[in-house]
Amino acid sequence: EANEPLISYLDLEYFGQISIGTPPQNFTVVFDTGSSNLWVPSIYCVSKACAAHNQFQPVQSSTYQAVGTPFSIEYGTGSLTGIIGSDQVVIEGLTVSNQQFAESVSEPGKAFLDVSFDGILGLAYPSLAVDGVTPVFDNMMAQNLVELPMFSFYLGKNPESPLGGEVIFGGFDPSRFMGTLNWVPVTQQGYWQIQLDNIQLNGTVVFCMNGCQAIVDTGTSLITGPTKDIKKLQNYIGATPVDGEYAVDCNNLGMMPDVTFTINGVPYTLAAQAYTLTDKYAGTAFCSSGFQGLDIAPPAGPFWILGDVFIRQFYSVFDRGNNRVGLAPAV
Amino acid sequence: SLKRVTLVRQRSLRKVMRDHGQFSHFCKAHKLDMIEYTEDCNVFK
Repeated sequence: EANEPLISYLDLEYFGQISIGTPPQNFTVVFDTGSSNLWVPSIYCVSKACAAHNQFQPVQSSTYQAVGTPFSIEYGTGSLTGIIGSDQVVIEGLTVSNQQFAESVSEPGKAFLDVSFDGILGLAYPSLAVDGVTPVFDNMMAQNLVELPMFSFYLGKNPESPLGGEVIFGGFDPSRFMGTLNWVPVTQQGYWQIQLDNIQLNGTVVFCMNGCQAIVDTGTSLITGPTKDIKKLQNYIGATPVDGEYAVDCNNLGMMPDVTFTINGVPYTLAAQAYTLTDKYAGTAFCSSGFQGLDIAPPAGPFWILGDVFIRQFYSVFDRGNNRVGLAPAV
Repeated sequence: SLKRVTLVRQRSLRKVMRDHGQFSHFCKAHKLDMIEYTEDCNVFK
């Protein structure tokens, strides 16, 4: 049995390009540190969601090899099923040979119909991989395609900026962050899981008083925590239910508390402007809370998820060589 | 020696649905309760 990937596809915003096969077939994927498989829609997929996206055609690839293992991932609105195949995967000039990946033949619900990505490229540890497939980054390391066994994420803060974000394989870019990286040990090698010391509001410890676990997850857009804590947190920041989601008054951002995650003795502070999502709705500004309740059941959970809302503010380096996460304020 | 992959940023599905006034319908259709966090919110797993 494999763990489910944590993917809040409703809020995903950052996407990259990869290609699979010879000649290359292009796909838009989410680079997701919360799962470990690569999957894309198959040409044999019968779901409407597949028809709306790029589909992999194995017969068109001279380097494709069938594997045939059944593949399944459960989502709340259904299940994604498919089979495993093997081919070369190219990511920005890096050619990963003999990469096993899932070709989905059935995709869940109507939600995937409208999403901007074709598939997911998981960057978590091999223990999370469905069917025991070797993850892409593990093959990159094994095939000596990266100088250092690490990758890093920069997620742009400005939605209008031409550079949405950047993943770097093989190291990190000091020009993307301020100061030096603070390294945090990985506590469990599945997700990129770390220890939180506590969570403060305006300097007062309110949650996670005796420490708790968190994962750094680029496949989750918001910051999630146990529902009982998040309900209180929404109350503290003044978020109220509006049309099915928690909203805050955009005029109150200056008065809302800072939220600080203390990690390995270092404070990581998010101002209200960082943990709220500002958008326009019906011609006016609409601010929604960047926090969301999500209970992860034992034995994997409970844990908090530091998603894009956190990573936008803190450049994140994922170091497989030393099993640690590096964090520093993003520029 | 660093391999950079550029990420594009696009409006999330939630925002797109909100633009079209469809988000609350989507929540109802999938029995999502973003406020009370019922177990049906497992869609976000």
